[in-house]
Amino acid sequence: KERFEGHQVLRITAKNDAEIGLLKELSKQEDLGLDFWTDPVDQSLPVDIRVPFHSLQGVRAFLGYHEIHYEIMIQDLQDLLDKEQREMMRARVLQ
Amino acid sequence: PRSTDDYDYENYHTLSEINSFMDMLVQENPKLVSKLVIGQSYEGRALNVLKFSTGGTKRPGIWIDTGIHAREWITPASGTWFAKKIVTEYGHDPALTAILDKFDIFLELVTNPDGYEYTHSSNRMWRKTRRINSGSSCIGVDPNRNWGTGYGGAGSSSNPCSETYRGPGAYSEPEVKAIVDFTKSHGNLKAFLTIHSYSQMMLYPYGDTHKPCVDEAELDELALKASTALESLYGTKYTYGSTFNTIYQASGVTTDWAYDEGIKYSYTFELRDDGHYGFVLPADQIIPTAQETWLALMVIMEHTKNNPY
Repeated sequence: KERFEGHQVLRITAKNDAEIGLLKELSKQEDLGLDFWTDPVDQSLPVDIRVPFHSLQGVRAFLGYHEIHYEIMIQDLQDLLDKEQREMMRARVLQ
Repeated sequence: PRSTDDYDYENYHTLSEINSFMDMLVQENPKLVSKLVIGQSYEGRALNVLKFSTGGTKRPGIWIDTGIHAREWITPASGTWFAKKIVTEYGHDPALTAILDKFDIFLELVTNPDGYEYTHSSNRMWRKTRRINSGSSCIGVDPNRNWGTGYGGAGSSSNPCSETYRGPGAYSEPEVKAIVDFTKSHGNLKAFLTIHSYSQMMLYPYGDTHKPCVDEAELDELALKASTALESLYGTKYTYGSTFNTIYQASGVTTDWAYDEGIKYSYTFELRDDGHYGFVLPADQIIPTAQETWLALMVIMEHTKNNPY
């Protein structure tokens, strides 16, 4: 079962087309293993990216260098998935 | 659970649990609900559709599907709640009763069962089907890029490793082909609602082109009514518009195909999350999500009933 320890989901708010363009470039870097939950399209829409642990430093550096604003939407994805599993198990036991 | 009253609507469930739910619902409501098997998935799982019908022949129909993208767990969870809502409210809610007295409702709860099973067994973040792509180590096709309308356009990928891989050909995915065959053989579907998560949107054709569809004004006005109804319950804000103009160019998508098949009331829903959980919406939000979405579905179904074409 694939695990997602240390994966973070970043919510990025681009403020202009240039930043959208940079995020599109980022999405083409396959070695980073990024999973775009929402795509860079327009400034009006946030861009959510699941970033594997091994790419976090690089992605944050990229965003920082280009002064692109982001927030951490999910701190550790596996924590959330573990919680989801626990809830499913608990519900079954209660049933 | 021994009955659908005992079913835990406030939690996520495995494929087998959802399948058992469907069988129980049919057993408990034999005059209203039946189960159709419209095909088999790539890995051989049954493609089950619940049919809600109060009788009659050649009645017009309303199609609703959930779970076409495997990781969007909130959608089959909501769909399960819709199914129970229909049997509970028929005969009590005058609006729903009037709809079911004229229309059949078809509800496919797990449109991509291979993918859904895979999200439970191996990779919670899986989105696509589980097709083995010859010549590639990457698995799966995006079933929402595999439809014939606009197939192969720029809003999809030819790369099997992409999350928006369109597949080797239009309708290559049995999960898609089964719906196509069913829709064509039925021949009288009047609304086609496909449910995704999570960016709180209601999208109508087209996705493949910026050109407006012929019925854009009506679809836009109806989306406003539906999203207003949805928002009235918990304040969840939706945006709406054509797929192309609201999010991005998406080619070979369900909604475009259904519209070009002549089904005017064709919408994609993107259910809630407001930027906290994405595809991992906590289970305690299943019922509120389903409740608010139901209000929007009712607006569209009533409009479909009141505006024959």
